Amino acid sequence: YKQAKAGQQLSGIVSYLNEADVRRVQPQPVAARPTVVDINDLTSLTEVYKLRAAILVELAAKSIQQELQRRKSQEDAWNNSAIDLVRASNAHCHYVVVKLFTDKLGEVADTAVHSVLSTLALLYTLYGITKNSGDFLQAGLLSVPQVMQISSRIKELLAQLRPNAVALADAFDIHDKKLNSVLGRYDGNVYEHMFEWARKSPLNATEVHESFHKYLKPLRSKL
Amino acid sequence: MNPDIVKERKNATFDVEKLTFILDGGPEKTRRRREIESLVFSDPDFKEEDPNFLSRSERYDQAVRKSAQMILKLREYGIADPEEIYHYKSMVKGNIPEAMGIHFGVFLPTMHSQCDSQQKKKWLPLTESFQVVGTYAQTEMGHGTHLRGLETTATYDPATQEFVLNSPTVSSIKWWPGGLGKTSNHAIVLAQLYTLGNCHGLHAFIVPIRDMNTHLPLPGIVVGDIGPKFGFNEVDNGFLKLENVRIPRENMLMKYAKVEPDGTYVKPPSTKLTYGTMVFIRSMIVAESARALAKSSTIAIRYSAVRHQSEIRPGEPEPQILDYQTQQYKLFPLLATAYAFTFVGQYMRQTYHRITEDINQGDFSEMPELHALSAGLKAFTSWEATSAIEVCRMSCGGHGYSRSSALPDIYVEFTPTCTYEGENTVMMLQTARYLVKS
Repeated sequence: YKQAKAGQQLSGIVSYLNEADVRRVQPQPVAARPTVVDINDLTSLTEVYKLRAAILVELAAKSIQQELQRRKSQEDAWNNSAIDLVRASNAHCHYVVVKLFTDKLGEVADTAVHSVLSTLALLYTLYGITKNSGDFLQAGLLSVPQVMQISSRIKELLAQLRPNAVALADAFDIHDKKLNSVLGRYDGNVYEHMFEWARKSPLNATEVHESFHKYLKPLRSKL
Repeated sequence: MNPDIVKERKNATFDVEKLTFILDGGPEKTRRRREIESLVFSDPDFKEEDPNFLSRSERYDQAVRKSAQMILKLREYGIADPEEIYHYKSMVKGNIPEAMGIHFGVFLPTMHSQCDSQQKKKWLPLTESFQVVGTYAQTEMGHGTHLRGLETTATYDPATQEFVLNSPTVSSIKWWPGGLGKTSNHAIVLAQLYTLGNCHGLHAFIVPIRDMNTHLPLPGIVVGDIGPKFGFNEVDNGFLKLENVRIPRENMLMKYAKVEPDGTYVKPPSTKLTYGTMVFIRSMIVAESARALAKSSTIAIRYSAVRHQSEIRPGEPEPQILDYQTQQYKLFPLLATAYAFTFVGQYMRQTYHRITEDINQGDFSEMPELHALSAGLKAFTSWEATSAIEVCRMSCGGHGYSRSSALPDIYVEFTPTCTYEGENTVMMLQTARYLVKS
């Protein structure tokens, strides 16, 4: 990016970054300008998820209608719209998850816990938008500048969460014996235990594995 | 304790214990869960070899031993609450599936819910004393989620008052049920019911498949293990071919549908009732998605806190890889997803219990929505969690590829949730059906 930004012609697979500059985002006709969304407000974001689900459901439904108008049977119309239908269901489920997360915050009394959970919920919600930005843009629910604003907001949230990352993992309270993972040990002593674990591998039961005598040694005598 | 991880915990801006209470659903729930878990890890009977160092047969053997121990211990401790049983079991089995999972999770509950009073009197004592070890044989080699497509037949013979069960084609051989290959001596077999020349669709039959003493397959029964899989090494997922196997009329599960001695078929009051079990199992899968993701993100984040690599500012010490924005971007949204799914799991469980109450009062009004929602959320969460586990594994670099990380195990044991209990795409289309309709 930076090189491309400085005008250097890139070669190989990244050369499309040069094109990025050329590609302009088409300004939207005023009538279609999306409603102003406060990207820090979970309630309004949940609303946007909902509208996305609604629009995708409608889109799927219209697809079925169009198929039916082409005198397709109900079953064929359904099958020819299946991709839209799965997309709509996905959006619907996503909306439900976002909504439940937001609702849960209302039950949390402790302010410090509420604060860290709110950050998590906002990250989850904004991350979902960036992962599915096509849906939100296509539906006119968000503008390109808003999606870009969301991307930079996510970076802030990552830094904000960083001090609490391990504590948030600890909160799941998964006992070492249940986790059964050298990398994820509570005490963090990974390398000692990884070495100890490896040494117990059955392959190390003997210093010299029998295959040496069975194959490698005879091979030498033949070469 | 590794100094990095000590420092991380000092930095926390909240009380971890309070958040654990919220995740468990309250302080008392946390206390009880820990109490149950401690029963296991201080119990010498559950000492085991690391499964990663065992052959498949040794893994199966160890899993059966642990299952048998669990039965005795759960009785000994008087643990009966389903959630507490779950905590106990998940402590014993870690990331590995339970050899007898289907007996406890599906066969026994089906006997409770589908036997009429006569059948209960006969079968429940046998099942609960483990004389009968059962599985639930529905899926066939060539047929899965689409139940109407199943080919196994059960034809009623009024002369002998018996059902004759058959696997008419290769594609009709029962395939996949856990515990079917080597463990079970009975199976609840789902078959198309034919009586007096009419087909009445899918019904359930209790079929003895092995001798209760010798454990040898009975006449007309061809049964065995389907062979090694991506994971589930501890489970003998099996095949079952039926060749004119005769069972008495009383072996058809008769709580709802009946066949009279003369062969007359009596319809069940409502087909909605079997939906309840499906919704329950799918709600459990939503909670399982949360747990698998919680485990994976715990491993990846703790490891990223102690692993130092490369540099941000030249000349300075290698930073923790958790300080790299790219590592945070991989892991923190997944951590958030683990929390999101935990709360969805809590909601689904509460909703399921509430609506089951309604159903018991005869109010089915919310059933269609719960059914649609549970299908969609099962698909949504299991797909997301499966791909997220893989991201956690990759974010641990080469060490994530080692079985010592547990991430390969978590992945291979979890990913089947995208397929069983209804293939995810089919689940999504079920939800869509409801959406389009609404």
